[in-house]
Amino acid sequence: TRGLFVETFHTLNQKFGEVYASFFGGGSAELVLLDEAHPLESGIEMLAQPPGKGKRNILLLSGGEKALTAISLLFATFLIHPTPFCLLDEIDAPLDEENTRRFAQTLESMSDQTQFIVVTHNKLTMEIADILYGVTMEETGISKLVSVNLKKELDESEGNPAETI
Amino acid sequence: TRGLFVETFHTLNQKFGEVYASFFGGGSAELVLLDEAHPLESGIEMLAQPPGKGKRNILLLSGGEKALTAISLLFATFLIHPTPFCLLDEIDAPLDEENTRRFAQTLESMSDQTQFIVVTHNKLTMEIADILYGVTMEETGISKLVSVNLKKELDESEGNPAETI
Amino acid sequence: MRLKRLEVFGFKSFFDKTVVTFRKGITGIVGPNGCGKSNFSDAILWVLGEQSPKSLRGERMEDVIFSGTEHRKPLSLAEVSLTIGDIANELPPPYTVYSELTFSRRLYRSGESEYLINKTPCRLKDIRDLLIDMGAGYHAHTIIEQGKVDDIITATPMQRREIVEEAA
Amino acid sequence: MRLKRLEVFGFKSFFDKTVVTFRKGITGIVGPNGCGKSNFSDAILWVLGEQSPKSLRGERMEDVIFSGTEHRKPLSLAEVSLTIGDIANELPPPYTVYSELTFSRRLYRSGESEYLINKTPCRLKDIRDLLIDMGAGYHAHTIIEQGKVDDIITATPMQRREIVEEAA
Ligand SMILES: Nc1ncnc2c1ncn2[C@@H]1O[C@H](COP(=O)(O)OP(=O)(O)OP(=O)(O)O)[C@@H](O)[C@H]1O
Ligand SMILES: Nc1ncnc2c1ncn2[C@@H]1O[C@H](COP(=O)(O)OP(=O)(O)OP(=O)(O)O)[C@@H](O)[C@H]1O
Ligand SMILES: [Mg+2]
Ligand SMILES: [Mg+2]
Repeated sequence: TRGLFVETFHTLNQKFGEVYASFFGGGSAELVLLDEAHPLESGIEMLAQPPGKGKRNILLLSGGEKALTAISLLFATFLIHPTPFCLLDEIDAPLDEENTRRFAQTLESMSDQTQFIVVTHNKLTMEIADILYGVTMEETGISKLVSVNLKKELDESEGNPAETI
Repeated sequence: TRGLFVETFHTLNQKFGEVYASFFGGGSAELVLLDEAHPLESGIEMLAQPPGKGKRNILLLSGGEKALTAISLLFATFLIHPTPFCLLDEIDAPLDEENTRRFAQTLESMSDQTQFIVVTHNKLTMEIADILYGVTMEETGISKLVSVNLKKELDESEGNPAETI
Repeated sequence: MRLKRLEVFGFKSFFDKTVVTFRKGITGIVGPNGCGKSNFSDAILWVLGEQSPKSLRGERMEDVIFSGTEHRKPLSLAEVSLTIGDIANELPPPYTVYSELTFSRRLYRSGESEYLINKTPCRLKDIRDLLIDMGAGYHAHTIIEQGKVDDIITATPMQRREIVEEAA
Repeated sequence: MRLKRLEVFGFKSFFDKTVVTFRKGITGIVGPNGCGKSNFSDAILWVLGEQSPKSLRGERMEDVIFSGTEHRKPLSLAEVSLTIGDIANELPPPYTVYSELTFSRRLYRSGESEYLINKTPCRLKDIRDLLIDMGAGYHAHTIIEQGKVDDIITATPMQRREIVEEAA
């Protein structure tokens, strides 16, 4: 399985770099085996360099840059090992408008191979949903789901109830 | 100093409950000394109960509820021990629109005793700023500050440069 | 495989039985702070077999059972069922004939828990094995909880190895 | 007391000397991801005496010195100056006569660091003592870094005690 791991690691790295460059409009990202001689036990370092910026420790990246780098790796793993479904809880919270748009577009392009459930407060992300559910507490402390008509939601209004028995 | 600590703790608790109730429109919040007999060494538990909801562990609160509870305590300490200035970096990120409005209003009401520097992506918070600076990287990797005219910013446009020498 | 339906009853803030149907593509979940969005995602994490109360933001597993509001008494049972359809892979007997599978999980306040497949009691291991047969076994990669997106950035090199190993 | 002006030079992504004036009330800082907003707030945390590189998202303190881009070479000095005015409290000599104070901090790539008050070299302790005299000593409460707002919620009871003690 050593050969298999090294090969998959290599492919993952390639995809990670590609997705990263598509999100940041350039730059590079990679995973590095700290101990190449023992790939099955080695720790893994991560390098990421936004376009035009210097090489430096990933901890010095900004909140939004860290989130987008992590999302690039997540999506890269999906490209190698398609997963049938994925649940994301406010993963777009640290992103600015431009990066939210890029994230939403990429999510949309991947949604024919993966079913996504996305919790969000962001209107740009809501717009790409095929179906939208609003969680409400008409009675305090009791959650209900109502299916929401997006056009109306963006104008801040109600929706018709989902099947709440 | 034991008497002083207990007295301040008591006042802090009172203010914490007040600010919390103003943010959540009711409910209760308090700090509890785990070992009342030794107030100067005791650990401190925190209880918070949004209006109409049951009493339960604060870890079960939502992301937005946790942030708003923490902000209530922060503002309560300012009411007891006014601090000349305070810097908040995207503290409003987990909040929905309604809670962001309440946060912004409270911030505004406290800004005559405390000078605030607020980093935000949220237009509702930008609106209460007395002066707004945009940080840009016209040259990749190099930060510059430009002072922004709020009205123009919300229509997504440029600003005139701050004193960048 | 595809998620078809989720039924939640007595789990966290879902007091009444709630049924949600999923479509292909992207299902969006929206709503104000504290309304139950993350509880909804916790319900999915739980029915797929999550064993750590801490990952469900609780201290004990009983914390997931509806524990009351000002006007409602606590319940003594939490139940979540997840229906999966369009199963492409060949499943082992006795499940080969099914085109849909429903995984259920129940927890009683007494601490007793049950797992079921198509309403027949089973072990957690059976659910886990079937998920792997359907290609959804790496659930660590399929659910990103609130605020946890950049854990892989701040992880140690050995922790990062575990995350990459699951995905690779 | 009130913040009047901040001058940043060679600190993180602030290559050119940047001067910002503060007003009474609320100063908003906005901009896209990665443009330097948190670096700006790190500059304030640093000039007030922060000693832990980790709180500035670095591994060594030298990480705060501008370390280059594709087109610019790294610098060898980071310098931040914070001017404070409207000082209400009585300050100890020799600062009693001043209506404005400027705290500065420099770090050279060699590792050497300097602190200055009104351009006169001093010790970190002098800056810290003056801040307490002006009522701004509890800086732990004055700066909430990105993503850290609910640390008090997830803290242990003893950690929570420390936070409350500083504020009370
Ligand atoms: N066992 C339980 N019984 C009843 N209510 C519960 C239970 N566990 C948690 N809750 C309630 O659920 C609420 C939190 O819901 P949740 O975390 O899903 O909110 P959210 O919609 O994700 O909000 P945010 O946008 O702030 O993240 C809390 O107010 C909490 O009191
Ligand atoms: N010593 C340094 N020299 C040059 N650039 C640096 C240095 N340290 C950090 N940076 C750069 O600063 C950027 C991060 O800036 P910062 O964290 O202030 O962004 P931000 O505006 O807060 O963004 P966000 O909205 O995503 O939080 C990174 O891209 C990093 O490369
Ligand atoms: Mg949530
Ligand atoms: Mg930031």
